[in-house]
Amino acid sequence: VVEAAVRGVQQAQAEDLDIVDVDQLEKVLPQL
Amino acid sequence: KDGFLSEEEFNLWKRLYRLGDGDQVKGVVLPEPHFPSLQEDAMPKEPTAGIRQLSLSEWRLWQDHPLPTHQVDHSDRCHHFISVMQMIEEMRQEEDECSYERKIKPFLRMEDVR
Amino acid sequence: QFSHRQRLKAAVHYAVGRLCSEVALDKQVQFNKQTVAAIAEVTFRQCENFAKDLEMFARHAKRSTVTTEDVKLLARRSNSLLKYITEKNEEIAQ
Repeated sequence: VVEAAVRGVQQAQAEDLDIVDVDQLEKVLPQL
Repeated sequence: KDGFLSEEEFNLWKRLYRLGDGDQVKGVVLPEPHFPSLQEDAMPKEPTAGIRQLSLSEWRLWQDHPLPTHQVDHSDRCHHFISVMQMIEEMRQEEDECSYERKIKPFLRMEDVR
Repeated sequence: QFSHRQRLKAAVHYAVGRLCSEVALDKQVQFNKQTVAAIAEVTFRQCENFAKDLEMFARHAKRSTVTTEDVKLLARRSNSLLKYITEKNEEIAQ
């Protein structure tokens, strides 16, 4: 769970966002 | 016979399949798995010239429904993944209130959590 | 049977929400509810995979009880995860 959350945060930060939306999670999910 | 290519097969391979200097893409590699939550700050390696790093998320738009199979069905994990991607697709339009939460919350018992 | 599964799902969803809040606090980035729900669903389904694998590992070793050795096998594909799980296991064993 923490891994998914941290990767979601990294993706959001990469997109200059301060909230993790499903769009960000969707990008990290396949590799997770 | 010994598990290696015969001379003839080797030449065929070299001619038809081998990625070489003459090719724009000289090789492919899967992304390195690393776990940031385990404080594993992997140095993002500079992609070496000509080596294409494959992306596991580039085609996610296709990954919200099972694609046709031939003789081997999709695995459980694949079906799980597809259904979560479908779920994400359905939730994408939701503003604040979460449909998943609304359906599941009535079943919450704190003793189950402890 | 249905409500038992739904109760488990609700408990997982609650726990995932708590964990995401901790990460949000630590990283100063928020999670919207849909993201928490998606992580919860991934987690719940992953637990299903784990349960099947653990059962198979135990049966393969001719045991009727799942042990921490089986759990380590779950983490076998990643060195760092295996190392983390092994250390955690030793901590618990003490």
